[in-house]
Amino acid sequence: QTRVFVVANQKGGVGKTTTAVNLAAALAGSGARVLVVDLDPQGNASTALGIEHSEGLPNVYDVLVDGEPLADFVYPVPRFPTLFAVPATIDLSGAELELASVVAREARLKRALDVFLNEQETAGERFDYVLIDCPPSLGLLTMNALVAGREVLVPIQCEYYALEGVETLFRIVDLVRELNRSLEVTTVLLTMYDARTRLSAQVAENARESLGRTVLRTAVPRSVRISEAPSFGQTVMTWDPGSPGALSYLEAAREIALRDATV
Amino acid sequence: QTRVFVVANQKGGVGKTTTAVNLAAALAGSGARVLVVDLDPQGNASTALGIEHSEGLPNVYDVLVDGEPLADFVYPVPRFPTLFAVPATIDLSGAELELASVVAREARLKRALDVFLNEQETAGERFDYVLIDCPPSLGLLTMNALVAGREVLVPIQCEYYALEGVETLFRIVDLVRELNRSLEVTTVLLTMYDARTRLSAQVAENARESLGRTVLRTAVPRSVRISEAPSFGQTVMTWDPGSPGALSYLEAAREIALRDATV
Ligand SMILES: Nc1ncnc2c1ncn2[C@@H]1O[C@H](COP(=O)(O)OP(=O)(O)OP(=O)(O)O)[C@@H](O)[C@H]1O
Ligand SMILES: Nc1ncnc2c1ncn2[C@@H]1O[C@H](COP(=O)(O)OP(=O)(O)OP(=O)(O)O)[C@@H](O)[C@H]1O
Ligand SMILES: [Mg+2]
Ligand SMILES: [Mg+2]
Repeated sequence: QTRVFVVANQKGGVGKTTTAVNLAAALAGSGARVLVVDLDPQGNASTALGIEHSEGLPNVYDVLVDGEPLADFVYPVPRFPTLFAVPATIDLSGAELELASVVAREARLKRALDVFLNEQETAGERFDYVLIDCPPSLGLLTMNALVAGREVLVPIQCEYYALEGVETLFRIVDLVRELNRSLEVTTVLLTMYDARTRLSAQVAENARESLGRTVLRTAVPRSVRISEAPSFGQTVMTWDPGSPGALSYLEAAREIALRDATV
Repeated sequence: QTRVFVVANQKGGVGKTTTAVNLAAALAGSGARVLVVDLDPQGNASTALGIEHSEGLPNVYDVLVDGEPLADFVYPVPRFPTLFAVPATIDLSGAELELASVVAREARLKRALDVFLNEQETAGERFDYVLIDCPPSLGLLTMNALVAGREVLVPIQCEYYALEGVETLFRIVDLVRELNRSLEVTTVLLTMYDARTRLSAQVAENARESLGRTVLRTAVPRSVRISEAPSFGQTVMTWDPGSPGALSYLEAAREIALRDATV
Protein backbone atom coordinates (compact mmCIF):
# COMPACT_ATOMS: atom_id res chain seq x y z
CA GLN A 1 0.00 0.00 0.00
CA THR A 2 1.18 3.50 -0.81
CA ARG A 3 2.55 5.29 2.24
CA VAL A 4 1.14 8.83 2.38
CA PHE A 5 3.14 11.14 4.68
CA VAL A 6 1.95 14.55 5.83
CA VAL A 7 5.01 16.67 6.62
CA ALA A 8 3.60 19.11 9.14
CA ASN A 9 4.53 21.43 11.99
CA GLN A 10 2.88 24.82 12.51
CA LYS A 11 6.14 26.23 13.87
CA GLY A 12 7.82 28.04 11.04
CA GLY A 13 11.20 27.29 9.52
CA VAL A 14 11.76 23.90 11.19
CA GLY A 15 12.70 22.06 7.97
CA LYS A 16 9.35 20.80 6.64
CA THR A 17 10.12 21.61 3.01
CA THR A 18 13.77 20.59 3.27
CA THR A 19 12.70 17.26 4.77
CA ALA A 20 9.92 16.61 2.24
CA VAL A 21 12.13 17.19 -0.80
CA ASN A 22 15.31 15.53 0.46
CA LEU A 23 13.56 12.45 1.84
CA ALA A 24 11.63 12.15 -1.42
CA ALA A 25 14.87 12.33 -3.42
CA ALA A 26 16.57 9.82 -1.12
CA LEU A 27 13.66 7.38 -1.45
CA ALA A 28 13.44 7.88 -5.23
CA GLY A 29 17.22 7.53 -5.52
CA SER A 30 16.93 3.93 -4.36
CA GLY A 31 14.23 3.17 -6.89
CA ALA A 32 10.99 3.92 -5.04
CA ARG A 33 8.22 5.73 -6.94
CA VAL A 34 7.59 8.96 -5.06
CA LEU A 35 5.20 11.90 -5.36
CA VAL A 36 5.68 15.24 -3.55
CA VAL A 37 2.58 17.43 -3.20
CA ASP A 38 3.38 21.07 -2.42
CA LEU A 39 0.57 22.48 -0.30
CA ASP A 40 2.32 25.71 0.71
CA PRO A 41 1.40 28.83 -1.33
CA GLN A 42 5.02 29.95 -0.98
CA GLY A 43 5.92 27.02 -3.25
CA ASN A 44 9.29 26.35 -1.64
CA ALA A 45 9.08 22.61 -2.38
CA SER A 46 8.35 23.41 -6.05
CA THR A 47 11.42 25.66 -6.11
CA ALA A 48 13.64 23.04 -4.47
CA LEU A 49 12.54 20.43 -7.04
CA GLY A 50 13.10 22.82 -9.93
CA ILE A 51 9.43 23.13 -10.95
CA GLU A 52 8.06 26.41 -12.30
CA HIS A 53 5.38 27.82 -10.02
CA SER A 54 4.72 31.44 -10.92
CA GLU A 55 1.31 32.89 -10.29
CA GLY A 56 -1.35 31.56 -12.67
CA LEU A 57 0.49 28.41 -13.72
CA PRO A 58 -1.36 25.07 -13.32
CA ASN A 59 -0.98 23.85 -9.74
CA VAL A 60 -2.64 22.13 -6.80
CA TYR A 61 -4.98 25.12 -6.37
CA ASP A 62 -6.90 23.91 -9.46
CA VAL A 63 -7.31 20.50 -7.80
CA LEU A 64 -8.53 21.84 -4.46
CA VAL A 65 -10.75 24.69 -5.64
CA ASP A 66 -11.89 23.65 -9.15
CA GLY A 67 -11.89 19.90 -8.49
CA GLU A 68 -9.65 19.12 -11.44
CA PRO A 69 -7.95 15.69 -11.53
CA LEU A 70 -4.58 15.52 -9.75
CA ALA A 71 -3.11 13.59 -12.72
CA ASP A 72 -3.13 16.81 -14.79
CA PHE A 73 -0.71 18.51 -12.37
CA VAL A 74 1.91 15.81 -11.78
CA TYR A 75 5.30 16.86 -13.20
CA PRO A 76 8.53 14.83 -13.47
CA VAL A 77 11.47 16.06 -11.37
CA PRO A 78 14.78 16.55 -13.22
CA ARG A 79 17.54 14.00 -12.36
CA PHE A 80 15.16 11.50 -10.70
CA PRO A 81 13.21 9.19 -13.05
CA THR A 82 10.82 7.92 -10.34
CA LEU A 83 10.23 11.25 -8.56
CA PHE A 84 7.24 13.44 -9.42
CA ALA A 85 5.75 16.61 -7.91
CA VAL A 86 2.55 18.64 -7.86
CA PRO A 87 3.51 22.33 -7.59
CA ALA A 88 1.84 25.10 -5.62
CA THR A 89 1.63 28.76 -6.64
CA ILE A 90 0.68 31.86 -4.69
CA ASP A 91 -2.88 31.41 -6.02
CA LEU A 92 -3.22 28.73 -3.37
CA SER A 93 -3.33 31.39 -0.67
CA GLY A 94 -6.84 32.23 -1.88
CA ALA A 95 -8.10 28.65 -1.40
CA GLU A 96 -8.93 29.01 2.29
CA LEU A 97 -11.33 31.89 1.66
CA GLU A 98 -12.75 30.46 -1.56
CA LEU A 99 -13.57 27.13 0.07
CA ALA A 100 -14.96 28.71 3.25
CA SER A 101 -18.56 27.74 2.52
CA VAL A 102 -17.98 24.56 0.51
CA VAL A 103 -19.20 21.29 2.03
CA ALA A 104 -16.46 18.77 3.00
CA ARG A 105 -13.85 21.37 2.10
CA GLU A 106 -11.22 19.54 4.17
CA ALA A 107 -11.58 16.38 2.06
CA ARG A 108 -10.89 17.93 -1.37
CA LEU A 109 -7.29 16.71 -1.54
CA LYS A 110 -8.19 13.26 -0.22
CA ARG A 111 -10.73 12.68 -2.97
CA ALA A 112 -8.33 13.79 -5.70
CA LEU A 113 -5.39 11.83 -4.30
CA ASP A 114 -7.39 8.60 -3.80
CA VAL A 115 -8.62 8.75 -7.43
CA PHE A 116 -5.08 9.40 -8.69
CA LEU A 117 -3.44 6.62 -6.63
CA ASN A 118 -6.11 4.11 -7.75
CA GLU A 119 -5.60 5.05 -11.40
CA GLN A 120 -1.85 4.64 -11.07
CA GLU A 121 -2.25 1.29 -9.35
CA THR A 122 -4.61 0.02 -12.09
CA ALA A 123 -2.11 1.15 -14.71
CA GLY A 124 0.59 -0.88 -12.93
CA GLU A 125 2.51 2.21 -11.81
CA ARG A 126 1.78 2.20 -8.11
CA PHE A 127 3.39 4.95 -6.05
CA ASP A 128 5.37 3.72 -3.04
CA TYR A 129 5.40 7.09 -1.21
CA VAL A 130 3.54 10.39 -1.24
CA LEU A 131 4.95 13.31 0.77
CA ILE A 132 2.70 16.35 1.32
CA ASP A 133 4.57 19.54 2.31
CA CYS A 134 2.45 21.81 4.54
CA PRO A 135 2.56 25.54 5.26
CA PRO A 136 3.39 26.74 8.82
CA SER A 137 -0.20 26.85 10.06
CA LEU A 138 -3.04 24.54 11.03
CA GLY A 139 -5.56 25.98 8.60
CA LEU A 140 -7.55 24.45 5.76
CA LEU A 141 -4.51 23.47 3.68
CA THR A 142 -2.90 21.46 6.48
CA MET A 143 -6.32 19.99 7.33
CA ASN A 144 -6.64 18.80 3.73
CA ALA A 145 -3.28 17.11 4.04
CA LEU A 146 -4.17 15.44 7.36
CA VAL A 147 -7.45 14.13 5.98
CA ALA A 148 -5.70 12.78 2.87
CA GLY A 149 -2.66 11.37 4.67
CA ARG A 150 -2.03 8.08 6.44
CA GLU A 151 1.07 8.97 8.46
CA VAL A 152 2.28 12.27 9.93
CA LEU A 153 5.97 13.12 9.79
CA VAL A 154 6.88 15.96 12.17
CA PRO A 155 10.24 17.69 11.66
CA ILE A 156 11.43 19.19 14.95
CA GLN A 157 14.16 21.80 14.83
CA CYS A 158 16.70 21.40 17.65
CA GLU A 159 15.94 24.86 19.01
CA TYR A 160 14.11 26.09 22.07
CA TYR A 161 10.66 26.97 20.67
CA ALA A 162 10.53 23.65 18.82
CA LEU A 163 8.64 21.61 21.41
CA GLU A 164 6.15 24.31 22.37
CA GLY A 165 3.69 23.66 19.56
CA VAL A 166 4.03 19.89 19.12
CA GLU A 167 1.34 19.08 21.68
CA THR A 168 -1.16 21.20 19.75
CA LEU A 169 -0.29 19.40 16.54
CA PHE A 170 -0.88 16.04 18.19
CA ARG A 171 -4.25 17.25 19.43
CA ILE A 172 -5.28 18.33 15.95
CA VAL A 173 -4.22 14.92 14.58
CA ASP A 174 -6.49 13.29 17.18
CA LEU A 175 -9.40 15.46 16.03
CA VAL A 176 -8.79 14.62 12.38
CA ARG A 177 -8.92 10.91 13.20
CA GLU A 178 -12.72 11.26 13.26
CA LEU A 179 -12.57 11.96 9.52
CA ASN A 180 -9.55 9.78 8.80
CA ARG A 181 -9.29 6.69 11.02
CA SER A 182 -5.89 5.54 9.80
CA LEU A 183 -4.02 8.79 10.47
CA GLU A 184 -1.16 8.45 12.97
CA VAL A 185 1.97 10.36 13.93
CA THR A 186 4.45 7.64 13.03
CA THR A 187 7.64 9.65 12.45
CA VAL A 188 9.49 12.52 14.09
CA LEU A 189 12.73 13.78 12.56
CA LEU A 190 15.15 16.01 14.48
CA THR A 191 16.52 18.70 12.17
CA MET A 192 19.29 21.34 12.24
CA TYR A 193 21.03 19.45 15.03
CA ASP A 194 24.15 21.40 16.00
CA ALA A 195 26.49 19.09 17.90
CA ARG A 196 28.43 22.08 19.28
CA THR A 197 25.55 23.45 21.36
CA ARG A 198 24.02 22.23 24.60
CA LEU A 199 20.64 23.49 23.41
CA SER A 200 20.49 21.00 20.52
CA ALA A 201 21.32 18.08 22.81
CA GLN A 202 18.71 19.24 25.34
CA VAL A 203 15.93 19.54 22.75
CA ALA A 204 16.85 16.18 21.20
CA GLU A 205 16.79 14.52 24.62
CA ASN A 206 13.41 16.08 25.52
CA ALA A 207 11.95 14.99 22.19
CA ARG A 208 13.14 11.41 22.57
CA GLU A 209 11.82 11.28 26.13
CA SER A 210 8.35 12.58 25.35
CA LEU A 211 7.85 11.14 21.84
CA GLY A 212 9.54 7.78 22.24
CA ARG A 213 9.94 5.42 19.32
CA THR A 214 8.41 7.79 16.74
CA VAL A 215 11.68 9.78 16.82
CA LEU A 216 14.06 8.48 14.17
CA ARG A 217 17.54 7.54 15.36
CA THR A 218 18.98 9.73 12.60
CA ALA A 219 19.12 13.46 13.30
CA VAL A 220 19.83 15.84 10.41
CA PRO A 221 22.82 18.11 11.22
CA ARG A 222 22.76 21.84 10.52
CA SER A 223 24.66 22.09 7.25
CA VAL A 224 25.24 24.92 4.79
CA ARG A 225 25.19 22.50 1.86
CA ILE A 226 21.52 21.71 2.69
CA SER A 227 20.52 25.37 2.68
CA GLU A 228 22.53 26.12 -0.48
CA ALA A 229 20.98 23.34 -2.59
CA PRO A 230 17.64 25.09 -3.38
CA SER A 231 19.51 28.08 -4.82
CA PHE A 232 20.67 25.67 -7.53
CA GLY A 233 17.16 24.21 -7.99
CA GLN A 234 18.41 20.92 -6.57
CA THR A 235 18.05 18.80 -3.47
CA VAL A 236 21.18 18.22 -1.43
CA MET A 237 21.07 14.61 -2.63
CA THR A 238 22.36 15.68 -6.04
CA TRP A 239 23.98 19.00 -5.08
CA ASP A 240 26.42 17.35 -2.66
CA PRO A 241 25.67 13.63 -2.30
CA GLY A 242 28.63 12.92 0.02
CA SER A 243 27.86 15.72 2.48
CA PRO A 244 26.73 14.98 6.06
CA GLY A 245 23.32 16.46 5.24
CA ALA A 246 22.74 14.20 2.24
CA LEU A 247 23.96 11.14 4.11
CA SER A 248 21.64 11.81 7.03
CA TYR A 249 18.62 12.12 4.74
CA LEU A 250 19.65 8.80 3.13
CA GLU A 251 19.85 7.26 6.61
CA ALA A 252 16.48 8.70 7.58
CA ALA A 253 14.94 7.38 4.35
CA ARG A 254 16.32 3.94 5.06
CA GLU A 255 14.93 3.97 8.61
CA ILE A 256 11.50 4.99 7.32
CA ALA A 257 11.54 2.34 4.58
CA LEU A 258 12.50 -0.39 7.07
CA ARG A 259 9.78 0.54 9.55
CA ASP A 260 6.39 -0.29 8.21
CA ALA A 261 3.54 2.11 8.70
CA THR A 262 2.62 0.93 12.19
CA VAL A 263 5.03 2.05 14.90
CA GLN B 1 3.37 59.97 18.03
CA THR B 2 3.74 56.32 19.09
CA ARG B 3 5.51 54.20 16.47
CA VAL B 4 3.53 51.00 15.89
CA PHE B 5 5.57 48.30 14.13
CA VAL B 6 4.08 45.15 12.62
CA VAL B 7 6.77 42.47 12.61
CA ALA B 8 5.63 40.27 9.74
CA ASN B 9 6.81 37.74 7.18
CA GLN B 10 4.72 34.74 6.16
CA LYS B 11 7.88 32.67 5.68
CA GLY B 12 8.37 30.64 8.79
CA GLY B 13 11.32 30.74 11.17
CA VAL B 14 12.95 33.93 9.81
CA GLY B 15 13.34 35.62 13.18
CA LYS B 16 10.07 37.56 13.65
CA THR B 17 9.70 36.70 17.32
CA THR B 18 13.41 37.00 18.04
CA THR B 19 13.44 40.44 16.40
CA ALA B 20 10.27 41.67 18.12
CA VAL B 21 11.44 40.76 21.63
CA ASN B 22 15.10 41.73 21.31
CA LEU B 23 14.41 45.05 19.60
CA ALA B 24 11.78 45.80 22.24
CA ALA B 25 14.29 45.04 25.00
CA ALA B 26 16.98 47.13 23.31
CA LEU B 27 14.62 50.10 22.93
CA ALA B 28 13.32 49.74 26.50
CA GLY B 29 16.88 49.35 27.77
CA SER B 30 17.63 52.91 26.68
CA GLY B 31 14.55 54.25 28.43
CA ALA B 32 11.83 54.11 25.77
CA ARG B 33 8.38 52.93 26.83
CA VAL B 34 7.63 49.84 24.76
CA LEU B 35 4.73 47.41 24.34
CA VAL B 36 5.01 44.00 22.64
CA VAL B 37 1.75 42.44 21.42
CA ASP B 38 2.00 38.71 20.79
CA LEU B 39 -0.36 37.80 17.96
CA ASP B 40 0.91 34.27 17.36
CA PRO B 41 -1.11 31.45 19.00
CA GLN B 42 2.19 29.64 19.60
CA GLY B 43 3.01 32.39 22.10
CA ASN B 44 6.76 32.34 21.44
CA ALA B 45 7.10 36.08 22.22
CA SER B 46 5.29 35.52 25.52
CA THR B 47 7.73 32.72 26.34
CA ALA B 48 10.76 34.81 25.42
CA LEU B 49 9.56 37.64 27.67
CA GLY B 50 8.87 35.27 30.55
CA ILE B 51 5.06 35.72 30.56
CA GLU B 52 2.78 32.80 31.41
CA HIS B 53 0.57 31.88 28.47
CA SER B 54 -1.00 28.48 29.05
CA GLU B 55 -4.34 27.70 27.51
CA GLY B 56 -7.22 29.58 29.12
CA LEU B 57 -5.14 32.35 30.72
CA PRO B 58 -6.14 35.99 29.94
CA ASN B 59 -4.59 37.01 26.63
CA VAL B 60 -5.04 38.95 23.39
CA TYR B 61 -7.73 36.46 22.29
CA ASP B 62 -10.12 38.12 24.78
CA VAL B 63 -9.41 41.48 23.15
CA LEU B 64 -9.95 40.32 19.58
CA VAL B 65 -12.92 37.98 20.06
CA ASP B 66 -14.71 39.32 23.17
CA GLY B 67 -13.83 42.98 22.63
CA GLU B 68 -12.30 43.40 26.10
CA PRO B 69 -10.06 46.43 26.73
CA LEU B 70 -6.37 45.89 25.91
CA ALA B 71 -5.39 47.56 29.19
CA ASP B 72 -6.60 44.47 31.10
CA PHE B 73 -4.00 42.26 29.37
CA VAL B 74 -0.85 44.39 29.56
CA TYR B 75 1.79 42.75 31.79
CA PRO B 76 5.18 44.11 32.96
CA VAL B 77 8.25 42.27 31.68
CA PRO B 78 10.80 41.18 34.31
CA ARG B 79 14.13 43.14 34.29
CA PHE B 80 12.80 46.01 32.12
CA PRO B 81 10.79 48.72 33.94
CA THR B 82 9.49 50.35 30.73
CA LEU B 83 8.75 47.15 28.76
CA PHE B 84 5.28 45.61 28.76
CA ALA B 85 3.66 42.77 26.83
CA VAL B 86 0.26 41.40 25.88
CA PRO B 87 0.51 37.57 25.78
CA ALA B 88 -1.08 35.12 23.35
CA THR B 89 -2.26 31.61 24.18
CA ILE B 90 -3.26 28.71 21.97
CA ASP B 91 -6.89 29.87 22.33
CA LEU B 92 -5.99 32.49 19.75
CA SER B 93 -5.89 29.84 17.04
CA GLY B 94 -9.70 29.72 17.25
CA ALA B 95 -10.06 33.46 16.56
CA GLU B 96 -9.93 33.18 12.78
CA LEU B 97 -12.95 30.84 12.68
CA GLU B 98 -14.84 32.60 15.44
CA LEU B 99 -14.54 35.99 13.74
CA ALA B 100 -15.34 34.64 10.25
CA SER B 101 -18.74 36.30 10.04
CA VAL B 102 -18.09 39.37 12.22
CA VAL B 103 -18.21 42.77 10.52
CA ALA B 104 -14.88 44.67 10.37
CA ARG B 105 -13.15 41.66 11.87
CA GLU B 106 -9.76 42.87 10.63
CA ALA B 107 -10.06 46.10 12.65
CA ARG B 108 -10.60 44.53 16.09
CA LEU B 109 -7.00 45.03 17.25
CA LYS B 110 -6.84 48.55 15.84
CA ARG B 111 -9.84 49.69 17.83
CA ALA B 112 -8.51 48.20 21.06
CA LEU B 113 -4.98 49.52 20.53
CA ASP B 114 -6.12 53.06 19.62
CA VAL B 115 -8.26 53.24 22.78
CA PHE B 116 -5.37 51.97 24.92
CA LEU B 117 -2.75 54.31 23.43
CA ASN B 118 -5.07 57.32 23.88
CA GLU B 119 -5.73 56.40 27.53
CA GLN B 120 -2.02 56.07 28.19
CA GLU B 121 -1.30 59.39 26.51
CA THR B 122 -4.01 61.15 28.56
CA ALA B 123 -2.54 59.63 31.72
CA GLY B 124 0.86 61.07 30.76
CA GLU B 125 2.37 57.63 30.12
CA ARG B 126 2.67 57.69 26.36
CA PHE B 127 4.18 54.60 24.72
CA ASP B 128 7.08 55.33 22.37
CA TYR B 129 6.95 51.99 20.53
CA VAL B 130 4.54 49.10 19.97
CA LEU B 131 5.83 45.92 18.31
CA ILE B 132 3.27 43.35 17.12
CA ASP B 133 4.67 39.83 16.58
CA CYS B 134 2.81 37.98 13.81
CA PRO B 135 2.36 34.27 13.04
CA PRO B 136 3.87 32.84 9.81
CA SER B 137 0.78 33.38 7.65
CA LEU B 138 -1.22 36.18 6.02
CA GLY B 139 -4.51 35.32 7.68
CA LEU B 140 -6.83 37.29 9.93
CA LEU B 141 -4.32 37.72 12.77
CA THR B 142 -1.67 39.30 10.54
CA MET B 143 -4.41 41.38 8.85
CA ASN B 144 -5.42 42.72 12.28
CA ALA B 145 -1.81 43.69 12.90
CA LEU B 146 -1.47 45.41 9.50
CA VAL B 147 -4.68 47.38 10.01
CA ALA B 148 -3.57 48.44 13.51
CA GLY B 149 0.05 49.18 12.58
CA ARG B 150 1.76 52.26 11.15
CA GLU B 151 5.03 50.73 10.01
CA VAL B 152 5.92 47.22 8.81
CA LEU B 153 9.21 45.67 9.90
CA VAL B 154 10.14 42.65 7.76
CA PRO B 155 12.83 40.30 9.11
CA ILE B 156 14.54 38.53 6.20
CA GLN B 157 16.59 35.43 6.97
CA CYS B 158 19.80 35.24 4.93
CA GLU B 159 18.76 31.97 3.33
CA TYR B 160 17.62 31.05 -0.15
CA TYR B 161 13.82 30.89 0.28
CA ALA B 162 13.85 34.21 2.12
CA LEU B 163 13.14 36.51 -0.84
CA GLU B 164 10.51 34.30 -2.48
CA GLY B 165 7.56 35.51 -0.40
CA VAL B 166 8.51 39.15 0.21
CA GLU B 167 6.80 40.41 -2.95
CA THR B 168 3.51 38.85 -1.80
CA LEU B 169 3.84 40.54 1.58
CA PHE B 170 4.38 43.91 -0.08
CA ARG B 171 1.28 43.34 -2.21
CA ILE B 172 -0.81 42.58 0.87
CA VAL B 173 0.48 45.74 2.55
CA ASP B 174 -0.66 47.72 -0.51
CA LEU B 175 -4.13 46.19 -0.23
CA VAL B 176 -4.37 47.01 3.47
CA ARG B 177 -3.56 50.65 2.74
CA GLU B 178 -7.20 51.03 1.69
CA LEU B 179 -8.16 50.40 5.32
CA ASN B 180 -5.07 51.98 6.86
CA ARG B 181 -3.64 54.92 4.88
CA SER B 182 -0.52 55.42 6.96
CA LEU B 183 0.78 51.84 6.72
CA GLU B 184 4.20 51.56 5.08
CA VAL B 185 7.04 49.06 4.94
CA THR B 186 9.69 51.24 6.52
CA THR B 187 12.16 48.68 7.86
CA VAL B 188 13.79 45.46 6.69
CA LEU B 189 16.19 43.63 8.99
CA LEU B 190 18.55 40.92 7.72
CA THR B 191 18.72 38.08 10.25
CA MET B 192 20.84 34.97 10.82
CA TYR B 193 23.59 36.40 8.66
CA ASP B 194 26.42 33.85 8.50
CA ALA B 195 29.58 35.60 7.33
CA ARG B 196 31.17 32.27 6.44
CA THR B 197 28.75 31.46 3.65
CA ARG B 198 28.38 32.84 0.13
CA LEU B 199 24.63 32.28 0.37
CA SER B 200 24.23 34.84 3.17
CA ALA B 201 26.18 37.47 1.25
CA GLN B 202 24.14 36.78 -1.90
CA VAL B 203 20.78 37.08 -0.15
CA ALA B 204 21.90 40.25 1.67
CA GLU B 205 23.06 41.79 -1.60
CA ASN B 206 19.81 40.88 -3.39
CA ALA B 207 17.76 42.32 -0.54
CA ARG B 208 19.67 45.62 -0.49
CA GLU B 209 19.39 45.88 -4.29
CA SER B 210 15.65 45.29 -4.46
CA LEU B 211 14.53 46.89 -1.17
CA GLY B 212 16.89 49.87 -1.05
CA ARG B 213 16.96 52.18 1.95
CA THR B 214 14.38 50.23 3.97
CA VAL B 215 17.10 47.64 4.71
CA LEU B 216 18.91 48.54 7.93
CA ARG B 217 22.70 48.76 7.73
CA THR B 218 22.89 46.39 10.72
CA ALA B 219 22.49 42.67 9.97
CA VAL B 220 21.94 40.28 12.89
CA PRO B 221 24.54 37.48 12.84
CA ARG B 222 23.58 33.84 13.40
CA SER B 223 24.47 33.31 17.05
CA VAL B 224 23.81 30.49 19.49
CA ARG B 225 23.45 32.96 22.38
CA ILE B 226 20.36 34.41 20.63
CA SER B 227 18.71 31.02 20.27
CA GLU B 228 19.63 29.96 23.83
CA ALA B 229 18.14 33.04 25.54
CA PRO B 230 14.45 32.00 25.37
CA SER B 231 15.24 28.74 27.16
CA PHE B 232 16.09 30.94 30.16
CA GLY B 233 12.95 33.07 29.71
CA GLN B 234 15.13 36.01 28.76
CA THR B 235 16.02 38.10 25.74
CA VAL B 236 19.63 38.01 24.60
CA MET B 237 19.91 41.61 25.83
CA THR B 238 20.03 40.38 29.41
CA TRP B 239 21.18 36.81 28.82
CA ASP B 240 24.44 37.87 27.19
CA PRO B 241 24.54 41.66 26.75
CA GLY B 242 28.09 41.72 25.29
CA SER B 243 27.44 39.06 22.64
CA PRO B 244 27.47 39.91 18.92
CA GLY B 245 23.75 39.14 18.77
CA ALA B 246 22.85 41.54 21.58
CA LEU B 247 25.09 44.27 20.18
CA SER B 248 23.54 43.98 16.73
CA TYR B 249 20.02 44.32 18.14
CA LEU B 250 21.22 47.40 20.05
CA GLU B 251 22.61 48.79 16.79
CA ALA B 252 19.40 48.01 14.92
CA ALA B 253 17.36 49.69 17.67
CA ARG B 254 19.52 52.79 17.44
CA GLU B 255 19.13 52.92 13.64
CA ILE B 256 15.37 52.63 13.96
CA ALA B 257 15.19 55.28 16.67
CA LEU B 258 17.29 57.71 14.60
CA ARG B 259 15.20 57.27 11.47
CA ASP B 260 11.81 58.76 11.91
CA ALA B 261 8.77 56.96 10.60
CA THR B 262 9.02 58.18 7.04
CA VAL B 263 11.81 56.58 5.02
N1 LIG C 1 19.70 20.79 8.26
C1 LIG C 1 19.74 22.04 7.83
N2 LIG C 1 20.90 22.73 7.90
C2 LIG C 1 20.95 24.02 7.51
N3 LIG C 1 19.91 24.71 7.04
C3 LIG C 1 18.74 24.09 6.93
C4 LIG C 1 18.58 22.72 7.32
N4 LIG C 1 17.27 22.37 7.11
C5 LIG C 1 16.66 23.47 6.62
N5 LIG C 1 17.54 24.49 6.50
C6 LIG C 1 17.27 25.86 6.04
O1 LIG C 1 16.47 26.47 7.05
C7 LIG C 1 15.43 27.24 6.45
C8 LIG C 1 14.10 26.68 6.90
O2 LIG C 1 13.89 25.39 6.36
P1 LIG C 1 12.54 25.05 5.56
O3 LIG C 1 12.18 26.17 4.68
O4 LIG C 1 12.69 23.71 4.98
O5 LIG C 1 11.53 25.00 6.80
P2 LIG C 1 9.95 24.94 6.71
O6 LIG C 1 9.51 24.32 7.98
O7 LIG C 1 9.53 24.30 5.47
O8 LIG C 1 9.59 26.51 6.69
P3 LIG C 1 8.09 27.10 6.53
O9 LIG C 1 7.53 27.02 7.91
O10 LIG C 1 8.28 28.51 6.05
O11 LIG C 1 7.39 26.24 5.54
C9 LIG C 1 15.64 27.15 4.95
O12 LIG C 1 16.35 28.27 4.54
C10 LIG C 1 16.48 25.89 4.76
O13 LIG C 1 17.31 25.94 3.66
N1 LIG D 1 20.29 35.53 14.79
C1 LIG D 1 19.97 34.30 15.19
N2 LIG D 1 20.95 33.41 15.42
C2 LIG D 1 20.64 32.13 15.78
N3 LIG D 1 19.40 31.67 15.94
C3 LIG D 1 18.38 32.51 15.74
C4 LIG D 1 18.59 33.87 15.36
N4 LIG D 1 17.39 34.47 15.23
C5 LIG D 1 16.47 33.54 15.51
N5 LIG D 1 17.06 32.37 15.83
C6 LIG D 1 16.42 31.09 16.15
O1 LIG D 1 15.81 30.61 14.96
C7 LIG D 1 14.52 30.08 15.26
C8 LIG D 1 13.49 30.86 14.48
O2 LIG D 1 13.40 32.18 14.97
P1 LIG D 1 11.98 32.80 15.40
O3 LIG D 1 11.19 31.79 16.13
O4 LIG D 1 12.24 34.10 16.04
O5 LIG D 1 11.37 33.02 13.95
P2 LIG D 1 9.87 33.39 13.59
O6 LIG D 1 9.90 34.03 12.27
O7 LIG D 1 9.26 34.13 14.72
O8 LIG D 1 9.19 31.92 13.49
P3 LIG D 1 7.63 31.64 13.24
O9 LIG D 1 7.49 31.78 11.75
O10 LIG D 1 7.41 30.22 13.70
O11 LIG D 1 6.88 32.64 14.02
C9 LIG D 1 14.34 30.16 16.76
O12 LIG D 1 14.67 28.91 17.30
C10 LIG D 1 15.33 31.23 17.19
O13 LIG D 1 15.82 31.04 18.47
MG1 LIG E 1 8.15 25.03 4.03
MG1 LIG F 1 7.44 33.72 15.72
